[in-house]
Amino acid sequence: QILSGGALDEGAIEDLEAVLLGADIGVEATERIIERLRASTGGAAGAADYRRIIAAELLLIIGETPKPPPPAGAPRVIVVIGVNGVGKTSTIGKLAYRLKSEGSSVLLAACDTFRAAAIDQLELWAERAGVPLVRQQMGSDPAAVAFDAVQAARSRGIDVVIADTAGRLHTRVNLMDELRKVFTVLSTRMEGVGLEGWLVLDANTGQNSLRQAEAFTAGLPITGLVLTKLDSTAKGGAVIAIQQKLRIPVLYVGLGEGIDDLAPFDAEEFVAGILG
Amino acid sequence: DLSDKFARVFKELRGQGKVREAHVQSAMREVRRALLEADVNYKVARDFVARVSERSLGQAVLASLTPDQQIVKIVHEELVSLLGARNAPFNLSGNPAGIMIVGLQGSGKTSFAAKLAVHVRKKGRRPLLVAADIYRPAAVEQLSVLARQISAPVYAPGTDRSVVEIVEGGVREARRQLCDTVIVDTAGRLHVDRGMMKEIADAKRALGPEETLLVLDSMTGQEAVRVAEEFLREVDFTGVVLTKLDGDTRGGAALSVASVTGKPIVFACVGEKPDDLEAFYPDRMASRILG
Ligand SMILES: Nc1nc2c(ncn2[C@@H]2O[C@H](COP(=O)(O)OP(=O)(O)OP(=O)(O)O)[C@@H](O)[C@H]2O)c(=O)[nH]1
Ligand SMILES: Nc1nc2c(ncn2[C@@H]2O[C@H](COP(=O)(O)OP(=O)(O)OP(=O)(O)O)[C@@H](O)[C@H]2O)c(=O)[nH]1
Ligand SMILES: [Mg+2]
Ligand SMILES: [Mg+2]
Repeated sequence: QILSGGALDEGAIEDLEAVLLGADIGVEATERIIERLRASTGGAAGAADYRRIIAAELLLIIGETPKPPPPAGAPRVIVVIGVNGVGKTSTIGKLAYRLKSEGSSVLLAACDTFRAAAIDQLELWAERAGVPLVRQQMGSDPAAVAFDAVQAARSRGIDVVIADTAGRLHTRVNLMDELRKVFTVLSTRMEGVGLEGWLVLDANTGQNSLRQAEAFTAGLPITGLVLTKLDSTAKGGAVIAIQQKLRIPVLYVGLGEGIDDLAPFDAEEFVAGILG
Repeated sequence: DLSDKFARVFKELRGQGKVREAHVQSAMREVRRALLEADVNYKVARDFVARVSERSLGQAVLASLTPDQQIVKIVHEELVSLLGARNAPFNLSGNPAGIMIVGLQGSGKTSFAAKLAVHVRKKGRRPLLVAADIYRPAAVEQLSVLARQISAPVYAPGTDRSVVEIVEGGVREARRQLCDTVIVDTAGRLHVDRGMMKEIADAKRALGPEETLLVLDSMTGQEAVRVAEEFLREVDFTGVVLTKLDGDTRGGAALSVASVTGKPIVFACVGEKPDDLEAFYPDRMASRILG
């Protein structure tokens, strides 16, 4: 089928639109990408060219957000947040193991003082990673545990504190306030810590990931995203819209349930995963 | 919302005389967009729009003085009929009756097991919880803590036995404790993990359950179709449980799963506590999906 100048291969465009939608990129972001594709390609281009143009576009969106250096201060404190079941606790275990293998000393803070066996779960990960854990009773104040942990890290000269928090839906105002308090206590009562928050998102989640990102980053120092469960068949395309709107980089991806299943985010691999 | 969008479509086109196919096509584009924004799988959305489009091109709409309202009604009706398809009551007739809980990682299975135990107890049954997740750190402890919180017996022999052995042990334990309902919590697994899917098929054979429930996170995106299809093929479930409906996700995954598998959505989870379980209401879900 020969395309005359100016004629677009509508079949190929429809196929690519289906790929983008199927990757959870969302209808608005997909429309814009397809619009720009139509505008930027002349006639006589076909499926392969369209794919290349879209890949470049996605790479521009997802790859252009710079990874900021960790905030100045010691110890470095990473508070891991996100909705229920996305993989916060597992990610912390994997991250502790990775940072330790990269030469940092790490301490974990069990600030999920609510969910059944949450502290036990983190404790097992701490053992696996070979790092110390600071914990209190179930039901204790998460901010108090965080404070304790950072104080312990300070006195022991530990480089990084990673705090696990309870899963919470961003629609629960009281739970979001509780989270804000953890950050406030650390930033106001712990002089000189390098405080940051990482938001964990599940690659299986659809457009709600964007709602989550907007809600969790409002008024909190969120410097990075972790996208888990990319070993599933879901493509995690919701992070495209998140990049466009919030410019927060994806730092790591979760690729399974083992301690080694955490990898630094690779934009090219991610885009290749979407476009196949 | 969709009603307003339709009203605008028909108002804009009103000057062009009687309602025609163009009006309906424009309205259908709005429907498709609303469904995609709600995470309905794009193929499911396409098929759904095709059905609604056909009905909307009938005389009831074209001859109506309020065609936009007619179409909204059709969309809502079609959604409800798909979501409420085959609303079979939850079947608990065996002794012990077995219920197996399966699904992806983190979907809410363990929490749901406790909620289900509370629910069947209200119906006069005596549940035994069975901790068959031998992989996730402290999964057995999690179910044991929940069981203690709701004062229900739990069979949790630890992680040194196989899942099949734990299921068989659970049935024996139910008989021993005079429990008439065995609720088996299993590990989260990927629908494409052949080994893990085989494990659950073997466990199901050992349990011979009356109900196998797929627990699905209501914020699941496009992949909900594939997840449901794989679980249907490898395990064959009897019902679906939607979790985390207390959030603000539109929940289009519900339509995807219902229309692709034809299985009923039997429960809605609306919180973390053992009491946060509701029956599933198709009309409420339809309104939620349409935004
Ligand atoms: N396949 C896969 N499973 C994962 C990944 N990350 C976490 N999981 C699994 O997802 C489930 C939930 O993980 P958790 O670490 O407990 O999640 P969480 O966010 O801490 O959960 P809550 O504290 O209850 O909110 C567990 O079964 C994990 O093994 C991943 O990258 N891939
Ligand atoms: N807000 C809310 N949270 C829920 C709901 N159902 C479960 N959760 C939470 O979601 C998280 C995951 O629940 P689990 O019961 O551990 O999920 P799971 O499917 O057993 O996880 P795996 O065993 O790791 O696959 C926990 O934090 C639960 O408290 C719900 O309906 N609403
Ligand atoms: Mg956790
Ligand atoms: Mg579980």
